[in-house]
Amino acid sequence: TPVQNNLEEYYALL
Amino acid sequence: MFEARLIQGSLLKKLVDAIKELCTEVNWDISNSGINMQSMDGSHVCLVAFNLRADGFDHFRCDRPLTLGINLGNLAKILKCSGSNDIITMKADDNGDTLTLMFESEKQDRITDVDLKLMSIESEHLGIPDQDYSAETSMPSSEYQRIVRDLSSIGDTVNISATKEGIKFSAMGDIGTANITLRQTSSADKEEENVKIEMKEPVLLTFALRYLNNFAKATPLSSTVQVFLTKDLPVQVNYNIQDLGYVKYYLAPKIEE
Repeated sequence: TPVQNNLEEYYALL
Repeated sequence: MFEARLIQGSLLKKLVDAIKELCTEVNWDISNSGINMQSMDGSHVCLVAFNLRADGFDHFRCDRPLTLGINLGNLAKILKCSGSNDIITMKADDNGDTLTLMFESEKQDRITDVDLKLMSIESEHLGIPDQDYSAETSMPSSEYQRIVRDLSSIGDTVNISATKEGIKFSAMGDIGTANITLRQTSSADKEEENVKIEMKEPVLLTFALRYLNNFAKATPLSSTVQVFLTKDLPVQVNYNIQDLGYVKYYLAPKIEE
């Protein structure tokens, strides 16, 4: 089953 | 000094109701261009951003940029004291620790003012690059709301795929499977009732329905919603608030381990 990824995997923290 | 008067005060109430369950403590950044917020949910899976433009307000004054730390649950409680046709004015001093909200009835014969205590909130800001979307869909917000609600009774996750056939939402659960396909339309009486699909490349992504359902809380803010899908990237769900701004939601996909 797919697992939930989080947003930091895609967007950089400023 | 910050002061903003919104004739259609109910929009503020609807906006707070649309985001309060995902984000509880948030910073509102006020400048002379308007009010902005960006906040991730507690699990850092989705992000909510809104913009209310200064020119969307009847009156807007901001002498210098301010950050107001707000508990959205408490703000929602206060906004419950406003009537649906009330004019809402917000005020804050430059170094104050409260946000004053004033509700005026339509006939201006009843005035309520409430001070909300502000908080100091550490917030993380994400840089979201301009994305080249694989598929962009515009549909009635009520249609989006219905799709994610209906599929929630089937399963916890949804596969969303955009192909030249249309946009397909599929859910699978213990009781069975369900697919809802939307095709592009052009025959509706009103432009906003049509489904528009602009596809650059086919895309398939998997998302948690719980969050997509939560985004539908913004339905009262807009008659349409735009869903942007990009290969291997978060989905973006946009509600434009007429003449005032927008609320946008971003949700990270589920991925195969």
